Amino acid sequence: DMKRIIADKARELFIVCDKEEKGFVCRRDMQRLDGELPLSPEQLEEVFDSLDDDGNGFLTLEEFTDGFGGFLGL
Amino acid sequence: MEPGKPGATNEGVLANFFNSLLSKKTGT
Repeated sequence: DMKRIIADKARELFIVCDKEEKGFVCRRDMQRLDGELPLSPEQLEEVFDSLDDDGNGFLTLEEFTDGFGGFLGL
Repeated sequence: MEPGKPGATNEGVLANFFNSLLSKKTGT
């Protein structure tokens, strides 16, 4: 089941951002990826803003999975 | 596509983000 595979993969990637496994990613978590990923702090901020659908400052697994699905063209 | 261009699309940044995460994940 494709949906399930994508959800599983998204979860794996989400945990890279949510190191403490809080269940959400905040801006600070995102900025910690600076140095780990070849993106500038501004780009990480941009990624956060576009994934945080409701703009509440917390990126949930659901929002992350949606963004990942969009990236895959779904 | 011209990397580093100020008007680079949001999608490009997102794609870069997910690609980097994926390669980080498979690289370790």
